[in-house]
Amino acid sequence: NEPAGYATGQLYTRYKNMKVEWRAFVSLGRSGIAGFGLYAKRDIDMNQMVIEYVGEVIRSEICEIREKMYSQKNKGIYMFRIDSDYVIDATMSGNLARYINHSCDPNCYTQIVTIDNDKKIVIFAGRPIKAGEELTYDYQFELEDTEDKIPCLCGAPNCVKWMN
Amino acid sequence: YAAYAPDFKEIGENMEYQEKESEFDVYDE
Amino acid sequence: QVVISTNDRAHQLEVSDDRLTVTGKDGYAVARATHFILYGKWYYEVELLDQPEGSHTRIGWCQQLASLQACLGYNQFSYSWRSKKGTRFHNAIGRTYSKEDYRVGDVLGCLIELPERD
Repeated sequence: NEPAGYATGQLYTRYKNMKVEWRAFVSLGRSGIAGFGLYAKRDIDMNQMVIEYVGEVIRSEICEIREKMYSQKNKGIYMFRIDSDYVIDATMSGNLARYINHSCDPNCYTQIVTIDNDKKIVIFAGRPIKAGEELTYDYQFELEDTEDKIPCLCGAPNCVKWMN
Repeated sequence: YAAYAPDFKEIGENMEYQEKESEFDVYDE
Repeated sequence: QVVISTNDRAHQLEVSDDRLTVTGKDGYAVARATHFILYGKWYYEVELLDQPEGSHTRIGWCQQLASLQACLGYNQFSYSWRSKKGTRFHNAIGRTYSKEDYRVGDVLGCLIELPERD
């Protein structure tokens, strides 16, 4: 579960540092991709931990119920699957990570790391990122042939036009 | 930015959701 | 002997060594028996051994497509009787049934009658 070349102990320390410093590295702004987006406030190194995707830890069955409820209320759905049993729901409570948009050519990647026996979703920089760049990661949505396909507006040269 | 997402609560750590007894019920007696 | 299945249950449920007792936590989950039935009349009994504050049980019958990670009676493949108010549930709809709670020490009898196979 760790980026190549980092010992577990280092991951723990890096995680704890990130939890203290992340606000200095990111800021919310209007996104060119969709609604709001998260931007780098300063240069970010490759493989640096940027932010944790925080929210309510819910079971898959509860996730199904909530998705229907949020859709009925036309609420934007902010969720991230942590494993086969649990999902992080950041729709009603979470942090700024919920605003990071999808891109087919992302500058960040996500990793599940285990800290103090808890699984955490952490977003890492996939390459050196300049201050002012919008942070993106691949949402890794399952490809679906349903009628509710979500168009992708990332604008990347390799964009595949659909997010799911 | 809470103003952009009404009733949104910012939290620093993941929150274990405590399920209600009626979590799966559409209609109770 | 019909006991609680080791595999056909939500993995977070604890099953005793003799596989006759199941203990749950953190939300409803289902454990099924080792044997299923196809026809005829079947009956089993369950004793409620413990009921920590605010916890409840929903006990009854279900088919294979009932969700193990939800309560019994959540979809159209399962039927349950709830300790709170004695409500029966099917397809997530609760109906008045025994009009009062069942609690620790009560023994529930669950009977199902399926048409005989011709």
